[in-house]
Amino acid sequence: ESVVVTGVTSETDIAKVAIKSVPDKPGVAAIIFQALATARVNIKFIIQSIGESGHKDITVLVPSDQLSEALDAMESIVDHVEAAGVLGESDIGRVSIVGAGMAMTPGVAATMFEALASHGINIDLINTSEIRIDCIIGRNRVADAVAVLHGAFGLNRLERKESSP
Amino acid sequence: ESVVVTGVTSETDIAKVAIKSVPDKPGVAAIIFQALATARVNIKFIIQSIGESGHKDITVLVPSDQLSEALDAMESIVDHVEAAGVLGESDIGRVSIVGAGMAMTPGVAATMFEALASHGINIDLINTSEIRIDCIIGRNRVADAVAVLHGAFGLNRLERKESSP
Ligand SMILES: C[C@@H](O)[C@H](N)C(=O)O
Ligand SMILES: C[C@@H](O)[C@H](N)C(=O)O
Repeated sequence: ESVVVTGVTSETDIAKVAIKSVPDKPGVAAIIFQALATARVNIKFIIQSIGESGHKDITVLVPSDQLSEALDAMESIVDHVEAAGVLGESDIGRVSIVGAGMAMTPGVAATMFEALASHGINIDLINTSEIRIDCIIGRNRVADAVAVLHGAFGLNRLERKESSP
Repeated sequence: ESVVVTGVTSETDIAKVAIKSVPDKPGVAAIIFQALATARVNIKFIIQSIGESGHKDITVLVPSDQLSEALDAMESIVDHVEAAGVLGESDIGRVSIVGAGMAMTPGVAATMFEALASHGINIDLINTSEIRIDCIIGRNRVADAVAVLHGAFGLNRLERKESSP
């Protein structure tokens, strides 16, 4: 696994906005994201999971300085899409592991999640691509998460080698 | 937007597995993904959104031929993590738009979602990176989705030019 994962990245300049329990039918996501586009909100991540009883939640990650615009945009259409409500949270950050072959290597996600759990770091959101796993966690846990993930994937040893004389 | 989005990709050889309503506390994701690793399940995507009342759902996309292994692995730990249950679905596919500058361009997601809605295509799951938006939809809607997205982002015109004498 330490061969597969080649780096750890992070950011803290992000905020979370979510719209709760919208009808799971065509056109709903379009209305929500048209409102965000009208408000010129830059969208870093969109996460929509399985939901319940014909309804879905949609979570969006935006730059921290656009949290209020994003909340306003979501609230402007909350009745139109018959949502249960909107929520926002600024005290979050992202930590990710990056690597070329991860989707074909069972155990990489387990190692990442075990490492975070070993330091009592709760995973709020998870998003992935074939070459990256993103975890949203508390902003004050990001530095610790970066350190524990470097250790879990053997990346510390490389850094020491590069700095040796 | 048509300058920002440079391609449409898709796949149909995927299946969805989800574990419902697990406690949102450190260590839970680790247990679930250790079970998947033990079963040698290849993980294409992981999606965990906001959840409700201290609980989360976790959705995993796997190769179609690993759906039963993934379901078995999830079921093996469903009591350990106090989940409400596990579900699987094979009749799904993925359609994605790809482009370099999407996270900094408001409106790209709206255009994608409006295009799918215009053909009555329901969006089941959404996952993103800075350069790609993935939508999970019904497997029998993938070809239609690819066509309507090419049209929405002006990609058809490029293809005709490349084939002209
Ligand atoms: C919930 C939302 O994504 C809905 N399924 C849509 O297609 O717009
Ligand atoms: C739900 C699950 O992701 C949990 N929050 C964990 O950190 O393991």
